[in-house]
Amino acid sequence: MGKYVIIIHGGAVNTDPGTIPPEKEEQLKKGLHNALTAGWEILQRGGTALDAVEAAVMSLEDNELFNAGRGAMFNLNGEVETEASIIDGLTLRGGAVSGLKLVKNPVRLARLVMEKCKHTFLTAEGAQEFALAQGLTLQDPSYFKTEEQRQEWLDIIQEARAEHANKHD
Amino acid sequence: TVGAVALDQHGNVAAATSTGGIEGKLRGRVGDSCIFGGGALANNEVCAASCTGDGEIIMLASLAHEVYALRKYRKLSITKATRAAIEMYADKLQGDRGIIALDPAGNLAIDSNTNVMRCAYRVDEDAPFVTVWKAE
Repeated sequence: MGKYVIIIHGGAVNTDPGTIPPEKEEQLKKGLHNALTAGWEILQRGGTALDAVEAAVMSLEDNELFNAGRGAMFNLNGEVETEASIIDGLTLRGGAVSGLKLVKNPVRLARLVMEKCKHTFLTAEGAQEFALAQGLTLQDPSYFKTEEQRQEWLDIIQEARAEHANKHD
Repeated sequence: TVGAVALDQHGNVAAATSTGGIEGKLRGRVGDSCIFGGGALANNEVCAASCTGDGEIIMLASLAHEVYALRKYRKLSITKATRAAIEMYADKLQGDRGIIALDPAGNLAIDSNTNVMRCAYRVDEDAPFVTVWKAE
């Protein structure tokens, strides 16, 4: 049996270091560590890379500190719309989904599209109908929304209104 | 955005990426995370990559595919291919870019043009590495 490796990310951004206080940094590290472990344990047992990346990403989707699944950003209408993809390097098969408002784990749905759908990419209502048919967990839209993201969304809305207002005498 | 790439004990690689997009996006906006060759790509012969950052430029730069192409056709190491993809078209396609990638031999790369790159990795039974800041 050969070498096994997993790498995960939880987003890249340029920001003022002061926006990530030490306690939040620790929470982020804990979330990353948990996700890494979820994938690593599968690899360590001899499981597949495909199962490992799915497990790691699902862990991050379930953690509201990261922008995927629960904790996802709001669109202009105050809704959450998520997307995901997964690819198997052995078979070169892949699955992708977008425009999801109710699916708890988008990467799980992407995997099911890859394995159980004649298409490669499903969007919006069609993707959610497929999720239902496959017995995936759906959540009320409120599940995905966190207070932090709601506040950011409010700031954007108010800023946009202010900019619009400034264009008129 | 979140993502993962892995190499298993059988020599197979895989990639996955998932996101909620950008705050205040228009309804129906699609980002790079669900685009093959944009936000993710995996091929046992070449590499696996997952991207994060500004979705619009990642799609236009076909960022994950650039890592693949630089590895496959220019024979760059995974580290150099990832760095080159981060820098490619940086004058025309400005925005945040982050990539995690690995090759079939288990060599890994983590790179970004940002000061924050939340990431972690673990090789075999070695201790895990976890960081929030790119410079760490």
